Amino acid sequence: AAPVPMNAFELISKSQGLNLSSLFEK
Amino acid sequence: MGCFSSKKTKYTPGYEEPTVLASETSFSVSEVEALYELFKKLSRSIIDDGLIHKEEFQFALFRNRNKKNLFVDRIFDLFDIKRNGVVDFGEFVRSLSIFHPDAPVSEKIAFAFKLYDLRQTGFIERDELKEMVVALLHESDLILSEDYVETIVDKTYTDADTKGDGRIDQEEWKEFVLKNPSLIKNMTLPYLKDITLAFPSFVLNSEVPDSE
Repeated sequence: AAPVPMNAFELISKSQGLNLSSLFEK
Repeated sequence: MGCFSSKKTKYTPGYEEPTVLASETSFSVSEVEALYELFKKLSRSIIDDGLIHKEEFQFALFRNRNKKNLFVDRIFDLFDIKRNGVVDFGEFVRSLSIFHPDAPVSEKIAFAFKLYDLRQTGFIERDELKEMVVALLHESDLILSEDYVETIVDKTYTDADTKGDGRIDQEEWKEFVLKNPSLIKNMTLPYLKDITLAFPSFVLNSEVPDSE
């Protein structure tokens, strides 16, 4: 498994809710 | 007596002219028209009223209309510029423009700050940061001890809160992001450059000549 980032914002930025590319999936 | 049917396109509420939106955003006129095809699809997915409701936004992101997610709530609230509970076409284009690869980095940094400033106090407070880490853990398979979460939040504050007042202001946030550009990687959607290829049907509905 990938190491857990020690930067909280980096961790948060991986949320699926912040990944808007899903809006474009057909 | 004849019966006529108008061929003029019926636009959704909040529709704005592509030429106007293109002039105010990072999109070209064709890209705005292609986004309208996407917008129509999203805004009719659950409630067919030509406006994007939060449920439709959640459904597009998770294929589940009832999945609660703190970050989707925050994104939706920021897209909902008029704060009336729905996202119209103009709001959709203006907000997505921040995610365009050509949008200024300063806009992306400012948007991310607003996103993380959960209670809109003008600062990212420590308890807000911890709340977001806990929310991220809930939505993922990652399990971290309470102590470990505290350590990560403390470390982040040590690095970002350069004034040492226990909260992150916009200036500190900007400096922190410039040192850690990966933090706003999710604020850029390369796909937006290819939006006209994804929705070629915009050409059929276009009312603007190519030269514009």
